[in-house]
Amino acid sequence: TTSSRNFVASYEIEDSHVEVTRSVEPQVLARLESQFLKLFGMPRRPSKRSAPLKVPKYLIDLYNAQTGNDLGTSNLHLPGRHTRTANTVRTFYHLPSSTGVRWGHGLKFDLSSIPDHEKVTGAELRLVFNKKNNVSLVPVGVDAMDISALDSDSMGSYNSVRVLVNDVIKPSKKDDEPHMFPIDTKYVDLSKRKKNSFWITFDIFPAVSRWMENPKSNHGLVIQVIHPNGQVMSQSTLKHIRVRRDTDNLSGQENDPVLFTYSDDGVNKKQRNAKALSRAYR
Amino acid sequence: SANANNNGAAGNKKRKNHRNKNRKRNLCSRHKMFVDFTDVGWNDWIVAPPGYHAFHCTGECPFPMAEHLNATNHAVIQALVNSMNPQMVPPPCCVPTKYSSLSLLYTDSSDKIVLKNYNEMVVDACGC
Repeated sequence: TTSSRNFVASYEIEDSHVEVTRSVEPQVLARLESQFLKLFGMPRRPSKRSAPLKVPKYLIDLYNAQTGNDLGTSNLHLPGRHTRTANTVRTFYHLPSSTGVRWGHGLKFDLSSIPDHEKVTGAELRLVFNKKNNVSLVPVGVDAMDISALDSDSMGSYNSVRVLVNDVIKPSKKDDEPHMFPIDTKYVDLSKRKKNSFWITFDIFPAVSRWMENPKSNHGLVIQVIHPNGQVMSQSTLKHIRVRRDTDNLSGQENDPVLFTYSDDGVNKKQRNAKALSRAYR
Repeated sequence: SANANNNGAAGNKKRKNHRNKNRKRNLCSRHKMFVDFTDVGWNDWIVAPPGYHAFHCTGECPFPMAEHLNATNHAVIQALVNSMNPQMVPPPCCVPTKYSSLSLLYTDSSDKIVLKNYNEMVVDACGC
């Protein structure tokens, strides 16, 4: 906004389409931007990015589903999900440099950027799984395991596994197992999966809800893969796996674990209340 | 002459149609209003859409009002009173009667990717 920009105002007069290009004063543009940011509920404009932004495919699909959907509401149209009045989806990637999670396939997300006035109504963790030779299941991105370093004996040969997501209530001081609370589990039958790589979604709203109430209680999540014989793939069985993660890239890779929060910014509730008051007044 | 009469009648009809067309064009309706995010330099933080089709309403609300003007009962009365005494009350306004929401995909101040729906951002229909 330091220099004036060409602002294209287009409008229609009768049958002819008129496009007027004129230079807008920086102050006017700054005021316009300020109004837009206020409307978007943002205190300031985001900083300029040097690297190209990677938007999760899920979010693009959701955007496409919402666009052109002529519903008279701003609520997200997500059939089968209890997101209620949520109108905002936020994306969070696992913090690779976090020291809070020391055990197993720990994942930690920094949710501090969610504004205080926003009410989180739902949260999902999405993990990519790769099917190797139709027999082994390797969670990709969970602690960014180097698949080439996996010991095939420890992985075993199974067609199905159970994946368990735990909320860490109390972290371990050393390498002991932390106090955890299971919040969601999914049974994955590889024989029914046609694609080699697929996403699995977990409902982690109870954990996120707890973290939002008390941010200090956010010790992350621990993912466990349980084989049919009861063997749990935890740190004890996977400690030989080399942890590999590009710490320079915080924006998230295509296959990184990603957390989506669904929240209601309360703006529409205010508008609804204002309309109801106005009707009552009339 | 017959020819002259025909030309005269045709000419009158043409002029009348032209007048009606002009009048029709000035009636309350939805018009284009678009903000291109690239032009204002916001395309680095707004991922989608590339611009904002907001639309606006403008035009006259004369008496009698056609059905497509979506007039309220009050607007009809106001237009009637205005037609009798323009100094007493102004003509009814042309305003948005139906809105739809807008989905925006952008990065917030902490560089997190956000999808948000905003209520009443796009004018779908106008009326008196």
